[in-house]
Amino acid sequence: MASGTLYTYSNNFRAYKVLIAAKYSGSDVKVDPAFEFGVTNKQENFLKKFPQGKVPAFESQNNQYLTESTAIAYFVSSEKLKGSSPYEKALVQQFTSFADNEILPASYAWVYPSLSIAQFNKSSVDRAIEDVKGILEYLNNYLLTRTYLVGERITLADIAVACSLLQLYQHVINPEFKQPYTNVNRWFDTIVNQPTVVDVIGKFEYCQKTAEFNQ
Amino acid sequence: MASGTLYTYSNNFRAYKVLIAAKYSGSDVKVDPAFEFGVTNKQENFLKKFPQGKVPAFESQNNQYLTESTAIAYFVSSEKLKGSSPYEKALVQQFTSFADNEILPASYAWVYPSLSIAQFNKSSVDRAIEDVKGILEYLNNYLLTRTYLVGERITLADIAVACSLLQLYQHVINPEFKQPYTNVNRWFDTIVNQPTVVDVIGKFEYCQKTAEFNQ
Amino acid sequence: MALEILAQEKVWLDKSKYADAERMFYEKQSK
Repeated sequence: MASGTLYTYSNNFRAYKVLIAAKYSGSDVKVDPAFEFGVTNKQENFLKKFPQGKVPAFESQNNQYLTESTAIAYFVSSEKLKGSSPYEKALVQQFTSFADNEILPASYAWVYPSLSIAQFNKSSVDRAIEDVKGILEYLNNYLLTRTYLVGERITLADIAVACSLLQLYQHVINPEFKQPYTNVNRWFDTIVNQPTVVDVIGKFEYCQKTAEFNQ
Repeated sequence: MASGTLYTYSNNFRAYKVLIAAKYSGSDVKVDPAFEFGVTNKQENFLKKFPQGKVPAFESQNNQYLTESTAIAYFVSSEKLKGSSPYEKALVQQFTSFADNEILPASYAWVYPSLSIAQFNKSSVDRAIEDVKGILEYLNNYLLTRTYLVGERITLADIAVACSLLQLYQHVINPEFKQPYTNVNRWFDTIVNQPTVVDVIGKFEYCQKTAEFNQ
Repeated sequence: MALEILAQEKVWLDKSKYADAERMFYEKQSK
């Protein structure tokens, strides 16, 4: 697995996915402390490596350049994190895709307006809340008989899905909303309290009261 | 690599990704002809296998169930299609993510209003068109010195990115719009005219005139 | 600072609208 430098701003849940995977795998991935979002990723020599100027972006010790957080997470991961059998590997990819394609769009559509970083529009927030309920319902049923999402130990599936849920649990999912989803809450709490995960994201603070939408 | 049954509606560009990958890999993947979108995927025994009722959905010969088109494409693919070195494998994943996370949102936001499948909203269509220009610009520069996206032969990267561009080239990218992107046009034309790809999607018809938006 | 940065990230805020439209279109076609 690859070691190298990760370019990102701090508190980027996409970068957390990479850093947690790297820590579990024992690969040496350092965040560049000099990186300044909006400045560094607009400079000539950054754009030569990463033409789209997007972060997280990864530069391996052998000067290999990579973007897209899920691809970077795989690149720095040990085989153990990717699932053992071909079917488990496929399930890990199913969940990393599910996190990107299903959870994130619902999370953006609820969290961003609640943080006033996107336009508030009642019908689309209500729709996003319904989507989040559907996602938690699905995961809750799936986790009824499972400790982890794939196989008997933590994999990239758990890391990717948990990281994609961070902003929801941190900003909008209050104790009353999450009450019905006991299996997901147990699973999520297990993941964010793993010492390796705490090393990366610190002590996780759950949302106590959902931010009121200022119209 | 896995063989089995794919559940999807016809003309689903996500399913094409799976079927093309399977054909290149020699794995036997059949579309269930009895599947009726909106009916079958709401039935009890389908939902038992695929609780979210989403397609494409895959059932292997060993009764292994999988959703998320990129995960299914990997599951039915030979090693050859996934990239050879660890870095090539990572680049293949970068491009499959890029297709899902960057190309599809821009494609939806331009193509669906133009087909009157989704509401027309001038500012979001204009933004989508700018996003598509950015994507084609990036791919055009990247393909200046390359025949394929990763390594010296076709991989899942080419298949995933080409499939995510199908609706754009078919419905809205007219000859004038695509004129500056000669490397992408050459690459795309190479892919959609591969006999294996023609077997799956048929003869590709390029957009000649962008549909006028009926407000 | 974090919120300003988040605000600069291009995120997919209206996926569900297109996903619904796509589903309805292809359900109709399927019939």
